[in-house]
Amino acid sequence: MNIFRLTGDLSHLLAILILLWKIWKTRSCSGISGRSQILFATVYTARYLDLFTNFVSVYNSVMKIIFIAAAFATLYLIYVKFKATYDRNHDTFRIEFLLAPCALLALILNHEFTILEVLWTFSIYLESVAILPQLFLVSKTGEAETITSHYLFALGSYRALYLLNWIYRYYFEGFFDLIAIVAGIVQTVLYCDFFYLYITRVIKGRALKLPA
Amino acid sequence: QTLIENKDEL
Repeated sequence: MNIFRLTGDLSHLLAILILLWKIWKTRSCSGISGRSQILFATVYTARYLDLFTNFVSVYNSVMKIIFIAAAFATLYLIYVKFKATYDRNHDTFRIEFLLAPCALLALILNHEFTILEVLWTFSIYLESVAILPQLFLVSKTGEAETITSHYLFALGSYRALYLLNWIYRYYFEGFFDLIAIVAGIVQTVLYCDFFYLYITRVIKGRALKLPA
Repeated sequence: QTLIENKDEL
């Protein structure tokens, strides 16, 4: 555990909590892509099945359980409790176009052809693109609430911090996992455009509106 | 080795 990994995890946790808090506090999930949240719930479920087979540490298990529970709680808020506020007309990204290629790629490019390992690989690939429905929704409406942009910033920063963690681990531990690194780079690159808008607008106290 | 039994990252 190094500082990049820890801040990455905390940033990830913060993102998830910001989203839950935003929906709960405003009693509304408008501007939030339910489809991205379905993908994230799929990611955590596929990746953390090793909770049942392999114990790493209390920290590891607790975080996994929080991520899974928060993902399903978010889905419940969007699709059940605050269903009336869900932006379904704008949330139209076809997630099967992400799910199918990730599943296929996981079957072909993995560390080992076992069920858990293929599911882990699938979750890594899927996570890298899971934000696309959300970014699509923001681009379609042309704006995002400030709290939603904080959520996106924290969520995007998490994988960027993991990239620094992997550079650190490569130099100091000789560790590297090519699948995670390549997917992590893809994931971070997808946020770059958003990071630029966040820094140039939201930090300066303006709303995140996309340039026309 | 980065197989499932060695994965400590989240």
